[in-house]
Amino acid sequence: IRVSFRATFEKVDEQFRHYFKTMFRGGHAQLTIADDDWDQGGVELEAQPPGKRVEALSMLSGGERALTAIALLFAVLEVNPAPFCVLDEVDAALDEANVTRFVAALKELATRTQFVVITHNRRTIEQADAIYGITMGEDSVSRVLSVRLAELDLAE
Amino acid sequence: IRVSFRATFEKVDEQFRHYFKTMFRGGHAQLTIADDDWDQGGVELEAQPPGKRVEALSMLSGGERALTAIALLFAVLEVNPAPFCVLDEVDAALDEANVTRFVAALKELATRTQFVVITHNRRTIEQADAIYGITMGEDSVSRVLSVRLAELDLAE
Amino acid sequence: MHLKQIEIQGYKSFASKTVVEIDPGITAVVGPNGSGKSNITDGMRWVLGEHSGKAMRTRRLEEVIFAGSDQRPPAGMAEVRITLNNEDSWLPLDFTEVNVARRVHRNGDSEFFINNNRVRLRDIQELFLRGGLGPSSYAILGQGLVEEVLRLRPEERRALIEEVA
Amino acid sequence: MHLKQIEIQGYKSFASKTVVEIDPGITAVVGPNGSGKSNITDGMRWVLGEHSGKAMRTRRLEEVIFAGSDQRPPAGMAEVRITLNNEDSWLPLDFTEVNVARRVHRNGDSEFFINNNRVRLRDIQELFLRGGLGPSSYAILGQGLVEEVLRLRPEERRALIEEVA
Ligand SMILES: Nc1ncnc2c1ncn2[C@@H]1O[C@H](COP(=O)(O)OP(=O)(O)OP(=O)(O)O)[C@@H](O)[C@H]1O
Ligand SMILES: Nc1ncnc2c1ncn2[C@@H]1O[C@H](COP(=O)(O)OP(=O)(O)OP(=O)(O)O)[C@@H](O)[C@H]1O
Ligand SMILES: [Mg+2]
Ligand SMILES: [Mg+2]
Repeated sequence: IRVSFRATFEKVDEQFRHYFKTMFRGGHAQLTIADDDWDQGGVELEAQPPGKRVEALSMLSGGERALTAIALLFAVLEVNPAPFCVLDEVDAALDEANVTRFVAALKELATRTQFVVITHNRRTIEQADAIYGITMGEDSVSRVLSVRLAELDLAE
Repeated sequence: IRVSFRATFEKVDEQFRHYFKTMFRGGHAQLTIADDDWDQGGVELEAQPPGKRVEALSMLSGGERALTAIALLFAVLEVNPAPFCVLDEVDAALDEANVTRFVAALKELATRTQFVVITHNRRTIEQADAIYGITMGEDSVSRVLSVRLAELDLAE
Repeated sequence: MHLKQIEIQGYKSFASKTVVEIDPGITAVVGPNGSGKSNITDGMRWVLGEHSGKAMRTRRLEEVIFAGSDQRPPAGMAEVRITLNNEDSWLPLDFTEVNVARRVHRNGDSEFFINNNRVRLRDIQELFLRGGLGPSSYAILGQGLVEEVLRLRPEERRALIEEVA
Repeated sequence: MHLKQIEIQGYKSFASKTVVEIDPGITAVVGPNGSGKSNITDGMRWVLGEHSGKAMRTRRLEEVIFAGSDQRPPAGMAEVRITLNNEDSWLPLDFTEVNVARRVHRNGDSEFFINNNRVRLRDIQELFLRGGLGPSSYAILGQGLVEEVLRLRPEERRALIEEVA
């Protein structure tokens, strides 16, 4: 187990650094093992958006926190691609530029992992291969409007 | 203090019912005093979107929770209008129809309370009387772009 | 392995039988507030073996059953069934197609199925745990939970990486 | 009473002196992720007397001082000053215009001012508490905290209504 934990850790850390730099267009992030104790030590996380001096994760903004967490999720999916993944409004705090970067990375990962993405964000919807609309009827029952075609004209 | 607590409570409850019905276009919400104990009892909150049988607040959706909380905030502001109020992305979970209702109620309250509203939502920005853009420079220092005119052409 | 279909009936706001077919790639799910989108996420976590009421936004597990509305009576049972293409034998089963289902009845009885054979909850959990798809895995991220990984204590983050190993 | 102006200098990401004039009505504040919008909300709560580090997203209160960047040295002091129109005497002071300021220095020293007279933190808190504008009041809702009121225990919600009374 030790080989596989350390080997996995180093791969996830490497991918986390990569996805963080891609999503933030620079900056630096990393995972470290507390007290260099590979058997029991916890995993610490550092994130520095480009140019800034962030002294603690709590200083990151709402959008920066979401983007950092997404970079870590994508790193884990890169190392061990789950067959499918459901993301419920993970892009809610992101501004338009960051949504575009999020979706670009998603499309790359989608060659190996199937994604079901719940979103209100137009830019995310536009990049989907299929779209399902959920409606709540007068009778308070949910129904699915199957709109498989992605060329739905998005009213905005 | 007893007269004023009970009197205030009943006014806030009345306004909460009103704002909830307006925001949800129906349904029912109310505040109740636990054990009818006006001296020490806690304040319970119930919210039923139209047509549904919600057995606990935890069953509400993300957007329904935000809208319910906004209805309570607006009720409190109606009963005791604070001179100014700062709202930081309270509309993030709301869909377009609910944002429109949120902003309509905000404009009514804005005759008595000044609002500073941080938002990424176009529909909220369009209704503002003034807009400030905040940017982060290359030197990681925040600056204000003063765009006082609300007729800024919003790219969308 | 990939997901082919999700069938929901009587689970939360999906009183009527609802079928969602999933293609490879990215499927977007959209709709107004309160329409039932997150109930689909909860349903996915539930069928994969989630047993915590808090994660299901309920106090008792029978509360996942359609509670009724002004116009419809409560349901007697909730069922979620997912169909998976297993041609790559990602799931250690000799089937090219696998379907997994979970039911709960008003009286609290639960039933679990793999290819229509009745199994225990533990069998489903072990089936998916192999590749990081356990009920509380990173692969199903509930609403508002994206930042959760930043709030975890270092030991909890270690458990996440161990799940991946 | 209404807010006329917010001045921020050396507070969080506002290294240079920044002035935001506020009109009556609705003022929208927009900008990319991480640009400094919520730092303005934190600044407002801080000048009104907030003393909890958690609410300020910091561990120690000196962490609100601009920490420096690759291109700029750290600041030695943080200051937020708000100017209020008090023609309606909402604030129990004989001035038609009131300005309230708070400073903190690297060595941890704090200073509080009302119309440029040095006062104590308690004086500022009492001044605003009268009308529900205390530091943790409902009138300043931080990011992600809108649903907080639904998560409160009943006794805590009671305290909210008592603040309004
Ligand atoms: N057991 C149940 N029976 C009937 N309805 C239920 C049940 N459990 C939840 N609901 C209803 O489902 C609705 C919430 O659905 P859900 O959380 O999926 O919404 P959503 O589409 O994700 O909305 P949002 O965009 O606001 O996040 C609530 O209005 C709730 O009343
Ligand atoms: N003491 C400080 N010195 C320098 N920079 C700081 C300090 N405290 C916070 N910051 C920086 O301020 C930025 C966060 O700003 P803020 O939370 O206001 O962003 P925001 O505009 O609200 O973004 P979002 O839209 O993502 O919520 C962080 O990048 C953080 O590094
Ligand atoms: Mg939802
Ligand atoms: Mg913010």
